[in-house]
Amino acid sequence: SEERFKEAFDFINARFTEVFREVFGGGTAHLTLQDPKDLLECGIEITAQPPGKSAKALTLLSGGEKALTAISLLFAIFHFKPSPFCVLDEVDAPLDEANVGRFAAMVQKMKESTQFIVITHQKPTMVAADTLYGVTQEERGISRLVSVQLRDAEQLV
Amino acid sequence: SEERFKEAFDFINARFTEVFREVFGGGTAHLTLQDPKDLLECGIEITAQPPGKSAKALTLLSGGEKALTAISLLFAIFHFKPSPFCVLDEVDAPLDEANVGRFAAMVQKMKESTQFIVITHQKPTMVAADTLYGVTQEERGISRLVSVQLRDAEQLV
Amino acid sequence: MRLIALELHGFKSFADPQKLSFPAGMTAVVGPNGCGKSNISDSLAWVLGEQRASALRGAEMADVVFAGTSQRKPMGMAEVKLTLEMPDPALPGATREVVISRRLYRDSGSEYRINGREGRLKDVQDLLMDTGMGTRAYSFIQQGQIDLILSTKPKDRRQLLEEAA
Amino acid sequence: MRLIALELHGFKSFADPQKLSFPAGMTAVVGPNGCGKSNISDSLAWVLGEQRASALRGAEMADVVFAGTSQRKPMGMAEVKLTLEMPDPALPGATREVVISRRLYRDSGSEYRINGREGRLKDVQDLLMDTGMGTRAYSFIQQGQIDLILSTKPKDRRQLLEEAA
Ligand SMILES: Nc1ncnc2c1ncn2[C@@H]1O[C@H](COP(=O)(O)OP(=O)(O)OP(=O)(O)O)[C@@H](O)[C@H]1O
Ligand SMILES: Nc1ncnc2c1ncn2[C@@H]1O[C@H](COP(=O)(O)OP(=O)(O)OP(=O)(O)O)[C@@H](O)[C@H]1O
Ligand SMILES: [Mg+2]
Ligand SMILES: [Mg+2]
Repeated sequence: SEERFKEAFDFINARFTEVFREVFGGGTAHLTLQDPKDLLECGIEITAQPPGKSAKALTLLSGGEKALTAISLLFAIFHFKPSPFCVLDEVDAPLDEANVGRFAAMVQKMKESTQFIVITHQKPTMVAADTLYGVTQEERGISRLVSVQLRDAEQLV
Repeated sequence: SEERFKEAFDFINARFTEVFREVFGGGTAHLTLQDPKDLLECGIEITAQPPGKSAKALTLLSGGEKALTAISLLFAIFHFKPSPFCVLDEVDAPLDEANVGRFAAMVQKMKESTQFIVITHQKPTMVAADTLYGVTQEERGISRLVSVQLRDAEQLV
Repeated sequence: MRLIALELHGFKSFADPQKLSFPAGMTAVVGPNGCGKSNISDSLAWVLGEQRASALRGAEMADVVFAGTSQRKPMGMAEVKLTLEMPDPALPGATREVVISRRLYRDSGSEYRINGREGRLKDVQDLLMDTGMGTRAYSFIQQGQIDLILSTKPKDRRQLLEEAA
Repeated sequence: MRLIALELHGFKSFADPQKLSFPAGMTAVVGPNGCGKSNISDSLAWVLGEQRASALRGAEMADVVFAGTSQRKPMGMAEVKLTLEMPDPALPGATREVVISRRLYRDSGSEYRINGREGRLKDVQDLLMDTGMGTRAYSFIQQGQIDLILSTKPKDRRQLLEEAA
């Protein structure tokens, strides 16, 4: 219904701005309805402006900035209605060391309401995990699982 | 001309197999002409089979395996006709630690004939460089260059 | 509702039976390139009813069956079992364990089972719909796909919010 | 032929004049997310004559002109200068330095200069063609694009080899 969509939109929009500012340490971001008169059909635009920079096309953002902006929007949606679980496959690959740490902190905040399965090569993300599984192919082409401690994981990356 | 294309194709094909086997420690890879009777127009197929595994669709390869396979083909082309320079923007992002090292070694082999500019967040790649530039934004939104030593670079990633 | 365990057997590179148990909170999966991490993600999407081979990086669904190595023959079947904890419709406030399984023989279609009893894809989908899980477009962010949220058309992006609304 | 130096001024986030000198061999460019590394790659493609704004992540070419920050006004012009060492056509066996520059004012087209003398895009393209550089499809692998080599259609992939042949 129109009302439910507007309610979800407003909540997610506010959370998106909040999460973005937190992870970027400032700046601003928001969603815009392309046609507020057509709530049932219109598209949604995204504006994102890292701190100090001028807001321009999303396409001009860097690889890492785009990933963090997308993760911020995803988590804003989760704040409104958590998915029971969420698989994130190497979303931290384009992030620098500081931002991997911020990403890991974001997941830790959300994990009460959502079970996260995070595939990663990055140590700060591993450190944040409650459980760590290593996947190995001791026999070539045959995958096996190993439950690991953090220091073993560092060998496995 | 047909002859020149066939000559390039055969050379690059042989080098592709060689480079692939070297970086994967085995396995096999090759190019195939979709229609050997139509040398001037036909498409080129790629087959890649990491060691021990069965050759299946390229799409089934992992993120890191795809990146390494693509880099192997690119470098095989360079062996035939080096580009004077080549910019590689974070091609090592999906690679695990061991493979980043192999990638860095591949670049070091080719750098006699091609000037490489490699953008990276990965330390083994930085270690392989002859010159290291750091890019910073001390004033927000304003990029400046700094020529750096390796230990400073580790702060900058 | 929460995931309890995932068992793979004959699914892609998981030729031998392997089991992951999920704690509450965050599970990290690590390992070298090509070891099978994304295959685990694929197996979870698959047991929940994914119908598109392309979403699992294959050309056809049979691509998920273990294809053999230089040392081992291909297998004839892939099976994935997912154990979930769900609200018990019969006992308000209580939960029960449900096991969803999917099996694929190379030359036939998929078989689904809920707690061991054969069912159709639709039965699995209905069960998941009740839990608020359904086919949540944002339960899986695949490798290299995080940017898609930003680059989709404004009208497609709307779907993401509609699912939540 | 080899690159000697690249100077940026007013190009994307490089508001102030900045210069990279290239050694022979391998140059690594490092820094945090968003600091300007890929912008350097864009500037090199741009000064060599890139015509598509989309290849530089923009919607229109004016997007490459420094757009200002909360502390600084936008600039009216972007300029990039590339110094190359090339074979000297007049002296076989010898090399000479050539400076290619491209300038863009916000509301007008690009201006090209070769060693300070104004020329057209075509003059720059001809100069590069002689060096075997041209628009080599594989001189630039952009962020996230390495897989494209594998996922292009077989006939498009052919072009990559044709350029080398
Ligand atoms: N049906 C199959 N049978 C056997 N092996 C398969 C099958 N399908 C895929 N594979 C293999 O699984 C491997 C890919 O695994 P996966 O994508 O899970 O790797 P990954 O751990 O995610 O690696 P990365 O870190 O590079 O992303 C490939 O080597 C592929 O050949
Ligand atoms: N015309 C412009 N004026 C000012 N800033 C710009 C302009 N165009 C792009 N930018 C800014 O440049 C930054 C992107 O820089 P770039 O893509 O080079 O980052 P990067 O160092 O490659 O980062 P990453 O490691 O995340 O890939 C963005 O923050 C963007 O806002
Ligand atoms: Mg993977
Ligand atoms: Mg970049």
